[in-house]
Amino acid sequence: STIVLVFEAPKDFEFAVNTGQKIKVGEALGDV
Amino acid sequence: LLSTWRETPTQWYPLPVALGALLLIVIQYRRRVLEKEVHVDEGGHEVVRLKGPWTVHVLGALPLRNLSRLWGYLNSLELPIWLRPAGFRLYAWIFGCNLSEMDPEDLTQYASLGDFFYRKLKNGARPVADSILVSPADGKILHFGTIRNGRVEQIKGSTYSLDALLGVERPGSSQPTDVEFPKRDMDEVNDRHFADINGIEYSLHQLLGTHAPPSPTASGTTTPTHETPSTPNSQPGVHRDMEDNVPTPVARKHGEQIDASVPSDVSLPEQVSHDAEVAAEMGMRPFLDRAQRRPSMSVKPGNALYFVVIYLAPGDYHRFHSPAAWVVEKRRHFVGDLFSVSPWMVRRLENLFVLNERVALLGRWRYGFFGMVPVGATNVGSIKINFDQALRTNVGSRKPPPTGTFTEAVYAAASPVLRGQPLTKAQEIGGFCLG
Repeated sequence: STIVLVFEAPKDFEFAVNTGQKIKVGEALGDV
Repeated sequence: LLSTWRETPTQWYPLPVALGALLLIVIQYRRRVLEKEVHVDEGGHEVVRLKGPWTVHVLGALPLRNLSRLWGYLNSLELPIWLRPAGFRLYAWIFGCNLSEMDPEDLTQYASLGDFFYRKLKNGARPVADSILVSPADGKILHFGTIRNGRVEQIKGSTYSLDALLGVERPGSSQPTDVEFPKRDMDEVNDRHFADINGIEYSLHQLLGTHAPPSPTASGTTTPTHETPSTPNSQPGVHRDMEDNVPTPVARKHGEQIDASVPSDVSLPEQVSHDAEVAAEMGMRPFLDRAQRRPSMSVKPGNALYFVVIYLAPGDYHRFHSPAAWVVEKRRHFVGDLFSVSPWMVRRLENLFVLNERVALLGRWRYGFFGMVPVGATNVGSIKINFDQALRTNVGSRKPPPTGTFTEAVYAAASPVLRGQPLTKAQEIGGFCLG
């Protein structure tokens, strides 16, 4: 199963993850 | 025949090199042209088709949906208590589950593998980061980035359409207000208490939010799990669950939308002040005008559209949570195939995420549009949304509709203030079930 998030955010939004990285519920995905 | 086979001489001769080269060029040209070819329907919307190597086409020929439901049935069978600890420990060892964070930890309390798969976590097992966007699930980041020209990158060099992923309003479909229920369907409702509209069964209570006289359930229809209680908050288009008092939406089929919004003359319940507080916490304006309330994928100046894809492996915790504080205004259920969504398949099957069955939750957050799309797979075809009791995924016995069509429900009646289903960051939304 997969979850796709699509969202609008300011252009200074930055992801806090890397491709292939394991992640858990509640961990930061990104921030402005 | 035997003598002919034995006595006919075989003569070998070389093919002209130029002819072979020409053949290769033609094959390559045809392949490139076909790859770039985009099929569109009468409305100009892209029609997604199965594309990929021969292995993908072989998988596409399998009855994946039936296999998925069979898998779900087998895993719903109750296991003997003596077998549960050893069986679940073996599963946990193979797929790397952390048994110490489950609630409850006692393995004998999980009646089946399906129960174990949909396990809960202990309170505090997942601390929530102080960030505007957090992970909705345990898993692996497959891909992330910016959406350009309405295309989402599946892998490097391969994209799929954002419209195909989330769905678009089709010609003939109206907005969820001021729409009359079709006369043909009203006849069916009167006759049977349940209506079967274009392949979707509706409970009359859920459909209209009114009290219908009790009548026998027609054969081949479902039985409602809850009756609509008579409460001061009962409103047209709203069905409140008796157990958890969660409002469920009114389902509507493409082009047959039904008003699920709260009429202006209905007195607002006490929930209004609470919702206003939630709105303030989210940085949103309550009572937005209708144009602002609708999810829109046109971004504001200074903003951009982003995406992230998270893959949940078989051993992962399979409930999903809200990635941010936002309001879900509608959901679109796309009935599709149920291919595996493993990274191996993602690399091979183009348009995988717009071919599979999925539920698109669309709404808004403090920066504008927000969408969350749980995508099913062969082993986990069932998607649950806690605040949407009407949603049924991976349902058999009916011919699936064409790829790209969807059924839609609006949550406008869930909160009179926010005109949608408000969710706080890390709040549990639902999950994936086996089969």
